[in-house]
Amino acid sequence: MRLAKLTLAGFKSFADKTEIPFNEPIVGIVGPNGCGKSNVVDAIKWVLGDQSPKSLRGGAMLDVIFNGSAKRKPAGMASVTLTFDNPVVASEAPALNEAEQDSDAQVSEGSTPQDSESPIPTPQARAQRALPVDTDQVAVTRQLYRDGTSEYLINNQRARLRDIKELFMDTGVGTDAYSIIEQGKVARMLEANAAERRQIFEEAA
Amino acid sequence: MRLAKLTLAGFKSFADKTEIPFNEPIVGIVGPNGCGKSNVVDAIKWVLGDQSPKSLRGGAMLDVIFNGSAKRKPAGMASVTLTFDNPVVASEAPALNEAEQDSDAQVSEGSTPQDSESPIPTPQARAQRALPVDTDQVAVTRQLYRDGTSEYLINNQRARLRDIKELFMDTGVGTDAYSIIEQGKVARMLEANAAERRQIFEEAA
Amino acid sequence: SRTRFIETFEQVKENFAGEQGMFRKLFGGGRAELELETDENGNIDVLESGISIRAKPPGKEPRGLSQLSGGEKTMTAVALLMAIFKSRPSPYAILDEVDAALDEANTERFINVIKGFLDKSHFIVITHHKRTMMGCDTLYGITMQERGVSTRVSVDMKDVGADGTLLDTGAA
Amino acid sequence: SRTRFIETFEQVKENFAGEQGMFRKLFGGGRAELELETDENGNIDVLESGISIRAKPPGKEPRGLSQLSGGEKTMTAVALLMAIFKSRPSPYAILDEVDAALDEANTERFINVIKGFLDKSHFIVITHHKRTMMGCDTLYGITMQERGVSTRVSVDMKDVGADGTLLDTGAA
Ligand SMILES: Nc1ncnc2c1ncn2[C@@H]1O[C@H](COP(=O)(O)OP(=O)(O)OP(=O)(O)O)[C@@H](O)[C@H]1O
Ligand SMILES: Nc1ncnc2c1ncn2[C@@H]1O[C@H](COP(=O)(O)OP(=O)(O)OP(=O)(O)O)[C@@H](O)[C@H]1O
Ligand SMILES: [Mg+2]
Ligand SMILES: [Mg+2]
Repeated sequence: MRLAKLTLAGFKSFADKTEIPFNEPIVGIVGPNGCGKSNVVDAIKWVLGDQSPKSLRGGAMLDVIFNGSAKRKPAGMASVTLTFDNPVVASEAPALNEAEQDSDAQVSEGSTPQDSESPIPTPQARAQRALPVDTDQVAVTRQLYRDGTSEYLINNQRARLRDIKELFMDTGVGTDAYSIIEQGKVARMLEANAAERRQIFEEAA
Repeated sequence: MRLAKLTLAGFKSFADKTEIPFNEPIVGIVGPNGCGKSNVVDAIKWVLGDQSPKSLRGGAMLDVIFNGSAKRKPAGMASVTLTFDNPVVASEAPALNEAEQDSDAQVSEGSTPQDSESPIPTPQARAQRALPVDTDQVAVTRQLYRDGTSEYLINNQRARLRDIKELFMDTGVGTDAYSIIEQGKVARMLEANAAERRQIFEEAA
Repeated sequence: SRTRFIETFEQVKENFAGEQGMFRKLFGGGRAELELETDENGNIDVLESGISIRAKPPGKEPRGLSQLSGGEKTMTAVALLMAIFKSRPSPYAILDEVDAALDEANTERFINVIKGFLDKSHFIVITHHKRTMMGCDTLYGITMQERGVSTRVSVDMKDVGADGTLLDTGAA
Repeated sequence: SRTRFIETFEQVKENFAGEQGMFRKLFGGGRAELELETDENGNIDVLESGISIRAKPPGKEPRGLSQLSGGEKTMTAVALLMAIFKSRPSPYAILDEVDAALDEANTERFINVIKGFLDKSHFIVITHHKRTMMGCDTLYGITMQERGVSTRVSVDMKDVGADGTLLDTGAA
């Protein structure tokens, strides 16, 4: 499972729809001060369910919506989509009893067209994907309107924050301490006291 | 009044006597990570009377003494001297009455040989210096021995911390917030709350 | 969850402070320690106790983390982070100007260590350092051609000046 | 001390947020504000009230200091510092890697602003940025030829690599 791309529209300084592909092992983001690099990090934290305006460097959650510039009016909505690659990884199948095998094969043939290269899941090898959604890509979306209403979507179907959290359970994806290091926070890991450090370990455990 | 030079010996990573002249308007200090650049800043704070081990990035005050390396034994003492230029600045003399004028002229002729260029203070212009010591340079020294005894010196004469503080009263010299910006502290001025910010203003007032 | 915590802790300890651990890799030597703190009676309560770190760059005798320099602290924190990463890989890592305090030699070591993790995850690195940019597989520029509005531009290494500036992007 | 505080505050406010103030100089435009905070009844008690800052880079509408970027925060803090400096000059200023978060264009503006203060004080600047080094009148290198022991070496601009490294100092 890998990050495929990020799409932002109306989120912080990204007034227009902007797409950032992540199709290489190390992607560098560069540019002058104040141009929106750290806003990209905020966008990823936000779409993964971050609920704290302070951790998104704002005062209220509405501060994530583009609030205008010299030539533009404020936007009415902020929308961020994070797309993951979610290929079939053939894995050792536990031996299934006969009846279960038949019903399984039928369901997966019907629901999504498999990649032509990846084999139709034979009863021996059960199609496994890192995310419990049976599609080659999973797009997670979060939207917030000026009136305060917000929505989560998984592959364009409405979902709840709880569904997003469950989707990523035990995959290491989330807004926790060790996979996203915000600007200025790197030396803080050492300056934190022993109990706070424990926090980082608990998230990893 | 200007900074002339800094001399360190046995202070933090400066095991050997090291002199850093400040004879240009902007002096740059460069070098690899961990080589002792910020230790120079600590040395200046320390010699000006900083009493807090924490603000000198240590646990106890003895941590400022060179505590050894792969090939060297720990030093027995740390010594730092900060030398200021303190030239005579002829200034408008308040009209002095006759008796005071005579005794004044005698004192300064006897105590220190004036620079040949600077005029002998005539009764009209009283010799003024930025620091209340009648010498062209003023060297402030602080020493700390392993046994914990410490000493302050002004031009090699023993002094107390109170004398150092009085020496620099109203000159803007000191370890306060706005003339020494430690590593990592620059953005903190903004992150501080309104009351802490006031602190910086009070020191300046 | 008690055994899980101990297991993770021991793994991270080995990945951080071991002979082939991240600390020695990033500093080219030296020694680090990671311990669970004992309480006042000298006992360790796995589910409660804090975590203490000691770091000794090669050839030095620091009396605690506070004596380390800005760059040494960053490298120690990165070593700890990568040690956690090794025992609990995550599909991605996002590092926002983690190299700000590093000199060129340490920036080089930082990039080389990251390259050792690409089998398990990929990295998104925000930087102003030319040396880090050279270590990336692809670069995206975020600029404001119109004041206040961010846009993405593709950047080729040849568009980056010797000091890390984006040439010719016409940022407002 | 009350009048002294008000006098200093008004001077710093003008030096920071005025038309020709430090903020507009460092950002090439925009607007800043410095106010004494009112209490819940709307009164200002000069000897007690806190100080609030607003900063608006040119062409942007931030809703508070927290929305500013890392570089914008540094430039705002430097502007405030220089404004205080202007009203209460000190014979020296020591800046330890103040330019760490700045891109090249802002580093350039930072150095130019410092150069405007040399009649009253002199500056000691610790940096890893080549552009800042180029703005200094003289450079001293602090290296560790012997591990763990700092020594001072004289540095010529030509000894500094394109990326700010000291060439050939043989640091351990
Ligand atoms: N809701 C919003 N609408 C419009 N602009 C916003 C909004 N929120 C933040 N901004 C702007 O985004 C800018 C900050 O962007 P960001 O922190 O991403 O910069 P950066 O590229 O990381 O810069 P640096 O290199 O200095 O860290 C600020 O100038 C801020 O005014
Ligand atoms: N009492 C001491 N005796 C010996 N060495 C010491 C002492 N106190 C601190 N040090 C060493 O000094 C080094 C830190 O130096 P300093 O913080 O000045 O580095 P720096 O040049 O500012 O680096 P950076 O560019 O990373 O900020 C540490 O490696 C520390 O071990
Ligand atoms: Mg940023
Ligand atoms: Mg330093």
